[in-house]
Amino acid sequence: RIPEGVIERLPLYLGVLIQLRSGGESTASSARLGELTDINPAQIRRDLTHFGSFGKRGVGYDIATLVERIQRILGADHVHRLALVGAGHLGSAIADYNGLRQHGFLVTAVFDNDPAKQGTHIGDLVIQDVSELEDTVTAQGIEIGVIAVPPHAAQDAADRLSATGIRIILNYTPVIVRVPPQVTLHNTDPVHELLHTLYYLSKTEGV
Amino acid sequence: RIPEGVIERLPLYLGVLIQLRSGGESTASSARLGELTDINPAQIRRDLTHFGSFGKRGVGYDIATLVERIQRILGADHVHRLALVGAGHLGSAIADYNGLRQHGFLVTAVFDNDPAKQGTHIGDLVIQDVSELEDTVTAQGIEIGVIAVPPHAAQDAADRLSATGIRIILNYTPVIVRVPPQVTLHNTDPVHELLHTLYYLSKTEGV
Ligand SMILES: NC(=O)c1ccc[n+]([C@@H]2O[C@H](COP(=O)([O-])OP(=O)(O)OC[C@H]3O[C@@H](n4cnc5c(N)ncnc54)[C@H](O)[C@@H]3O)[C@@H](O)[C@H]2O)c1
Ligand SMILES: NC(=O)c1ccc[n+]([C@@H]2O[C@H](COP(=O)([O-])OP(=O)(O)OC[C@H]3O[C@@H](n4cnc5c(N)ncnc54)[C@H](O)[C@@H]3O)[C@@H](O)[C@H]2O)c1
Repeated sequence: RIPEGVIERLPLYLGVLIQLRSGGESTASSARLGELTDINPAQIRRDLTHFGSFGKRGVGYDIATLVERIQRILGADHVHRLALVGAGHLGSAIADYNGLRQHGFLVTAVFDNDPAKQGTHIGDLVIQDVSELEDTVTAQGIEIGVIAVPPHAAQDAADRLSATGIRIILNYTPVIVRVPPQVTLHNTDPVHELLHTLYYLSKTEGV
Repeated sequence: RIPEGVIERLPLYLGVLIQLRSGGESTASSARLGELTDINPAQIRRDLTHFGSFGKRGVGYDIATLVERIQRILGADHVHRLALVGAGHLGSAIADYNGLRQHGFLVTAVFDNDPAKQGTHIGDLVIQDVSELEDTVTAQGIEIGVIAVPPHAAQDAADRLSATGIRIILNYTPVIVRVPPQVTLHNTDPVHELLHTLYYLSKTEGV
């Protein structure tokens, strides 16, 4: 099997490779990949041998082959459906977010408890009432739930999503929500990193 | 000085303590903090002694004191100003985001290159043209830039922010932007974690 550390780094390689591909490049050296990911090129070469990818001396790696291989390993070669709870400012941005789409993550259902929003559209999705969450998740085989409601409603949204049998929840709210043990919770709150950086800058620069 | 590992964990403790405080609690045990942060309670007790905080047996830690101490250590006891570039769906959500405000991070200027948006308001902020970025960052002493523009405009926004002398940039776009060495860049893209979780779930559950 592929070691844990390598799996951690594969999404970084994938992001960079997709960006190089959309820039029209067809090969990439480990040095170039190292520049864009801030990972040591020797580490990259070691990582890629784990799944039989060998660059040609002087030419580098074939980008299309690498993208295809990494996507297959990570399961990003097929579509994963997302249910989005909260159709406000952030929800509208997430429904349309290319960063998810390019890796096969598709928002296929949007829910909101505001009757004025229900029945209207975000892109080509009709906003449904949260009471339809469970039926829709089952009917569409949705694997991931996204929480984009106001902070006071976050725990309720997490409870409703967990009750559908969904296994992964992406929480955009600043509230720490509790989920049952079989659910993997990801918080996207950028504040932790910001506080950490400020501490270091204040020590070195007196920011 | 406080060890690096402890500094990494302090923002987690702070988030939980602020949430407990807003729930009306005044003390918290290391066991309770451990539940909410998924960190071992013995590790929490060790961490908190680094800055002279000792809980009382059977009572726990005083939440107000801990919050105040951690905020002072991290520099979150005073306001840090943010410049937001991009006043679309995501920008509107960020301008109003309580997760930043509660830690003293205030969006104090918003920029957009769409003439139809310039001069209008997001909350009580007037949307300015990007050409005013440098003057505003200097005049207000802004420390952090936030990129919420479409992917194709991300590098340009990063270049303009870096040129102002700003030291921290928070990039919400899925594009890997390059910044000069004195700028600390944070990407909030949730996709890496999602791909990582999917890999593990597919290994154990055949997701
Ligand atoms: N992680 C980040 O970087 C980040 C950035 C900005 C905002 N946020 C957070 O994202 C969340 C959404 O922010 P926003 O600006 O889009 O808010 P918003 O008010 O524009 O949208 C919230 C939507 O949720 C709906 N809603 C409210 N309660 C609901 C419930 N119980 N069930 C279903 N829908 C419900 C509302 O009707 C509204 O449409 C907030 O919690 C905010 O703190 C996070
Ligand atoms: N990290 C995440 O979780 C996440 C989630 C959703 C969206 N996104 C990303 O956030 C970004 C914004 O998404 P959105 O839905 O708000 O888009 P949007 O189109 O609603 O808003 C973009 C805004 O940027 C402005 N703009 C365009 N070019 C500009 C430039 N050169 N300088 C200044 N302003 C400029 C536009 O006029 C518009 O107001 C996108 O890159 C999207 O991929 C990230």
